[in-house]
Amino acid sequence: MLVVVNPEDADTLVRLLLQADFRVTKIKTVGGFLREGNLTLLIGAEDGQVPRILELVEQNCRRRVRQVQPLPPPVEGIDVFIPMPVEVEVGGATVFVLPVEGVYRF
Amino acid sequence: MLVVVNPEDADTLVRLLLQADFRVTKIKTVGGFLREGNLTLLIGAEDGQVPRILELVEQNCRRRVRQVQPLPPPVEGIDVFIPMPVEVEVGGATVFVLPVEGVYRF
Amino acid sequence: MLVVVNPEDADTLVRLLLQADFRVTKIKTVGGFLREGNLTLLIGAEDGQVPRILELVEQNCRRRVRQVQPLPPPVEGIDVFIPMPVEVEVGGATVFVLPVEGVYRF
Ligand SMILES: Nc1ncnc2c1ncn2[C@@H]1O[C@@H]2COP(=O)(O)O[C@H]3[C@@H](O)[C@H](n4cnc5c(N)ncnc54)O[C@@H]3COP(=O)(O)O[C@H]2[C@H]1O
Ligand SMILES: Nc1ncnc2c1ncn2[C@@H]1O[C@@H]2COP(=O)(O)O[C@H]3[C@@H](O)[C@H](n4cnc5c(N)ncnc54)O[C@@H]3COP(=O)(O)O[C@H]2[C@H]1O
Ligand SMILES: Nc1ncnc2c1ncn2[C@@H]1O[C@@H]2COP(=O)(O)O[C@H]3[C@@H](O)[C@H](n4cnc5c(N)ncnc54)O[C@@H]3COP(=O)(O)O[C@H]2[C@H]1O
Repeated sequence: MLVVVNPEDADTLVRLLLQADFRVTKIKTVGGFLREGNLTLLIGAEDGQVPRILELVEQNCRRRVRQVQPLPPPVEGIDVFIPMPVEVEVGGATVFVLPVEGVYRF
Repeated sequence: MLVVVNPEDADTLVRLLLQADFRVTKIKTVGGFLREGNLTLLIGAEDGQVPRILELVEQNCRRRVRQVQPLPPPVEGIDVFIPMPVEVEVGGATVFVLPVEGVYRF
Repeated sequence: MLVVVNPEDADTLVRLLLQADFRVTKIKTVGGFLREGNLTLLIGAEDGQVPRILELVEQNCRRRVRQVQPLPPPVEGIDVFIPMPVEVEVGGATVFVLPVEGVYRF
């Protein structure tokens, strides 16, 4: 399971996941669009534990609206890029549940 | 989908993916062999969108040949390591398309 | 395949994987519980190569016991957190074998 979260929500979520006896690995990532740091959590869990994890994510990663000025792209002369302030929804979380063929612990 | 790209190709590829309305998360990674920084893109997409993403990767990640001097391994006394300059192909991209059991947005 | 390893074991393991002609991408990660840096290796391999990789992981990532003082959580006033020194097993490795629908090289 990979969970992309807003850095402000990450500490609380990780703490609650650990208290619920889940294991978590944190990956520092960067959002493609806003180019801001966010966090991707790798959580290996049994199928039956997924609903509980989703519940914790839902309760702790509130979505909120923010005004941003997208950075101009690094390549000059791209006409299609309109540098208007846009409202984007941030916070929130995106969860990818990936099937696992095998887990091994050494 | 995980796409390992050369850092020189990453900016252009990410910009074009965003313009095509894909979502991208950037992970700073390091190549095992050359020990140079590269970038791994996490792209969550529908099955039907994969061909378009592969097309953008193919068009923007040219493969080219480079002479390199592999670093000696950090452990002394390994005879098998022959520090000859080797020609390696870099640039290019390696794409892993991973099945996803579920995607949740909060 | 994603392999979460202890940083002390990582260099040796990566070297041996490369010598066995495997490809490896290194991701700097942080353990959720101990909040210490560890390493997650992304290794794309054929099904038939998985046993050999697991063997190299098993031989090079010994598990050992360590006394640690878990850090207090960043949010005040959480009664359930008992800051007693705990013995945790570290080192070792956790391996997730993920099915892959397709691999593309450009
Ligand atoms: N091509 C595009 N055109 C217009 N608007 C765009 C866009 N790409 C992203 N946005 C908007 O900007 C917000 C931040 O995106 P960013 O890429 O920085 O940061 C993203 C990205 O790092 C990750 N993410 C979301 N969906 C993803 C996916 N399908 N694949 C990979 N990463 C994803 O989660 C973060 C938050 O995403 P969220 O959807 O909540 O919020 C997104 C979305 O509302
Ligand atoms: N054990 C080995 N013996 C001899 N030559 C080796 C080798 N491992 C890698 N090389 C060569 O060195 C280039 C750079 O590898 P590096 O590991 O730094 O950086 C790699 C690695 O980070 C990633 N990558 C490629 N295939 C991968 C796989 N199957 N699993 C995980 N990561 C992979 O993509 C980057 C570029 O790979 P690419 O194939 O274009 O180019 C590779 C390849 O031509
Ligand atoms: N299912 C999974 N999903 C994602 N990542 C996983 C994982 N299982 C292990 N990992 C990763 O591997 C590291 C070592 O885990 P290990 O189980 O050997 O050793 C662990 C374990 O013995 C213990 N531990 C971890 N979480 C715990 C929890 N919620 N309650 C009690 N002990 C915990 O502390 C050690 C260090 O944990 P830390 O989180 O710093 O670092 C973890 C984490 O980064």
